[in-house]
Amino acid sequence: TTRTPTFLGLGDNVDGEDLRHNGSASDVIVGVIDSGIWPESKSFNDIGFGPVPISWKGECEEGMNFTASLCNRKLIGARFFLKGFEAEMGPINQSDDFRSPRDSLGHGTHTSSIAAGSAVKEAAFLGYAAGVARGMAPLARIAMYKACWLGGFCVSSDVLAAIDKAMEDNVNILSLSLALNRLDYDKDSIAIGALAATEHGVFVAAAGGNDGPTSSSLANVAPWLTTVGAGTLDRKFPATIILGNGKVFPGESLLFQGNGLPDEMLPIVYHRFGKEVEGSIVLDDLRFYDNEVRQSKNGKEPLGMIYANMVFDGTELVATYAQSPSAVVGKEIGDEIRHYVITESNPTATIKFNGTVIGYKPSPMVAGFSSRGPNSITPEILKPDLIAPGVNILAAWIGVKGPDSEFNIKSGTSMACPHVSGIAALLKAAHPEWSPAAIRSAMMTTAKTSSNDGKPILDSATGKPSTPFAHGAGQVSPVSAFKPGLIYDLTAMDYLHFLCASNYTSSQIKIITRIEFSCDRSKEYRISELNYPSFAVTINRGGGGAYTYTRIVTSVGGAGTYTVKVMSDVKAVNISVEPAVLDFNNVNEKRSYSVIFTVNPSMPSGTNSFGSIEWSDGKHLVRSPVALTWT
Amino acid sequence: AFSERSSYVVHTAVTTMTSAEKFKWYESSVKSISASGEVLYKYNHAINGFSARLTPEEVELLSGKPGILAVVPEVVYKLE
Repeated sequence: TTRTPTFLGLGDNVDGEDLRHNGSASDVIVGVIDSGIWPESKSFNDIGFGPVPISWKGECEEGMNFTASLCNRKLIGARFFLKGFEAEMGPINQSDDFRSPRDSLGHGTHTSSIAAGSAVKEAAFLGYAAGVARGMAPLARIAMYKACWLGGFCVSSDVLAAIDKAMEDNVNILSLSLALNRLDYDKDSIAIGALAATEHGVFVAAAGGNDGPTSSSLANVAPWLTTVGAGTLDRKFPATIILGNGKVFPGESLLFQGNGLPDEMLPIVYHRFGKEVEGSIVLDDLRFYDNEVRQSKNGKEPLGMIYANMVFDGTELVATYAQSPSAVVGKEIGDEIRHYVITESNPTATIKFNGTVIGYKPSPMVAGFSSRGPNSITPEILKPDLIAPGVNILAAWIGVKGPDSEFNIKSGTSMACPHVSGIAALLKAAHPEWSPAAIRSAMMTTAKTSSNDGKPILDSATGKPSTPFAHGAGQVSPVSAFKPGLIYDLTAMDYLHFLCASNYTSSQIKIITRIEFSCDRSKEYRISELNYPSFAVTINRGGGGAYTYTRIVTSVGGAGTYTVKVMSDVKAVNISVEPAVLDFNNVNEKRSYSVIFTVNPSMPSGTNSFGSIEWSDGKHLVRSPVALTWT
Repeated sequence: AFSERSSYVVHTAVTTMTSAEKFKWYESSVKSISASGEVLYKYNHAINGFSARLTPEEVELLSGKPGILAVVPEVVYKLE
């Protein structure tokens, strides 16, 4: 990807000091379960790579247009799983897809290069977003597990087979940019497989889904998964729309090849009225976010297009490929243009395109499409865990679909997820002894909650400050995550206790964990005791007014005295922490603390309140988000 | 008969067998309820179990057999 390494503080220079933490990342293997890979992409070149890690047990499977020799010291493995897909959907049409690890959709090539692509100079898409493209962990190795086929569909038996094989192959990180929401854990192959992988020491990141801004729309919400939402970059592709009445509006350019529009004002027609389009700019309504705007109206190419949003009035507009010079505007501006075109007898307009602009403020903003909490399966676990760049992301592309370009720009939580997977690879390299939960904790407690203008992160869907239900702990901040000071760790036993607290039966627990485990009926299991780096409190109307959560923190920064600071946004909640000071004498020492939320139980149902609990020793800031919901 | 079949992920309670023994047991479990039931995958790490193409009647028969924890219908995830 271009820009995101710098935006996240990692820098663009792969040879420079900015990657000082990345020295041993070449031993880390990132497994990506996706639509396959285009091995010829420069993002998968292995120049300068040493032999594959001795732990690697995987293979480069051969198939249609894919030989074992296409793997190298960067792309060390590639497999494909389609028995389940073909059993459900019938044999794949080999003119549409490859019966091999080769990617026909572009998605898997894009995501795997975001996680761990090698550095490629002079990358761009039709001239946009130019720069050095590199993955978050450019020295890590990639293994592709193709389990997603035509239409971007991935059936659970294939996904489970991919996870099974990735574990056998000894990947260290798994990246899953696929989702389906509202699945109970014992019915969800991703959740079940990911728990087995986590117990095996594999860090698993998963996309939170693109069903935002609807509330409770998140997928992949199990507490052993790292759930990733999407944020914007500080990069835009602005366009200016000028109407014949002299009014000027800001918009965003779609990505097109060639020159812009002629200098003169052009006739503008409204697509809804089905007028002739040749020689005109066409104004079209954009009713739903679908990441693919419609092209070519009435079978004739217009000179240019203006897509005017009809749905929400957010300022976030997602760039996509267009055949003719095109721009997108939000609803409010769209309404003004619509009014002008309808009421003026001979309306005219033009669009000026301003290329790629860096440094846009504020950023990040939570993407409107990024799925939102509360967690629909376990409301007491706050999700998403964090956000990462997922809007207008340039990354590697395939040679058979869409525009003829080695790179493409795409948006989605699919693009955010591999940012976190790649950063997890860097953390695994720097701290090989850290568990998957420790790696997630480091990323969450050091995440940024402010944008580049110093103000709280905004939500694109509303234009107002975002909440932890949209951004979780905040935007991943990799350099800080290397030295988190304290971590919240979790073991397999903690997850068993969590399942007991969630009232799963012994049989369901055995399905999810493969372990024969009976919950102790004499013991009171509580989800609030799961040592999670965030707090979600569900308050029942008429219930007790105090909720106690316990946590254990482990010092990974050595000796230090940490004091706590509590932030809360409403007076209906009092948050106290005991003890308020934690002393550590050595690395790996553990200390426990309790948080007591004393609340007014009679707040209206649906009320939310947010805050944070921050521990600091003056050098480290260890921050946990808090979300309270009155049901 | 094939068109009546759907895919299921079958979770089993076998934990003490070797991989080879488990895989053999998975095959024989399906064969015992169906002459034409097809095992898609045998899993070794992610779950204790397998996936198979089964008719609704076969699902009912298999669900009642000792050692079978659950027969879960296939779900379809989507790239995001």
